[in-house]
Amino acid sequence: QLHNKLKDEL
Amino acid sequence: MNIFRLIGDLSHLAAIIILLLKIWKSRSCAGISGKSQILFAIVFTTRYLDLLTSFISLYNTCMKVIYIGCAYATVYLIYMKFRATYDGNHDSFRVEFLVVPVGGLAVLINHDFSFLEILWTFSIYLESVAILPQLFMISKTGEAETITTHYLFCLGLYRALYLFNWIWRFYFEGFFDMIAIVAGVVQTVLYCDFFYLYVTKDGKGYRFSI
Repeated sequence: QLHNKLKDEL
Repeated sequence: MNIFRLIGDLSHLAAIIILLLKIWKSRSCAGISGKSQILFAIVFTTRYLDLLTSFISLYNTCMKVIYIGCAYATVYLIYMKFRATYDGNHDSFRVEFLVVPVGGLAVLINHDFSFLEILWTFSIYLESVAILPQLFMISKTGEAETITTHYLFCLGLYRALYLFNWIWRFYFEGFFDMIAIVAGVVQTVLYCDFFYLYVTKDGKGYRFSI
């Protein structure tokens, strides 16, 4: 999903 | 990576280091809420379990290890090494009123009903309210050491910068995460009152009435 891209954030 | 997220991460790192050094050098945790530090340790533990499952970048891995290490070191200093200086009477916020609702919300509102995703969601929600025991303690004692206010300023600034990071990423990369954004707004709003006091009363000591 789109939000999984946010998993590169701390 | 963009400038907002980089400065945000550095501000977060600065806050964590400032607090750890303040307690270590002054050999005292007076005025520091141990409960907030425990909540932050829980936030990092539940959010960074992916350290074991996926490698994103050296920067990502190093920062996560540093955050977790410093969080537990700070909790250790407060509750073990310098526990004689821990002001338990003023650190009286009922954290169960935070953890239970946040836990329930993470199970109800998340992007994906999987173990790691619910833990990540729990960590995002918990982080947004984790500073409350600290702000509550300052309002009870009515004062805060200057170094503590710098710690809080950096901590509040980090998530405010992340809001700009999410605007940047929506505009340039076309995606966003509503859960992270809403929690980030709540987290930043909680600091607004403190930001105002910090900016208007900078310099000669603080009398807070948050």
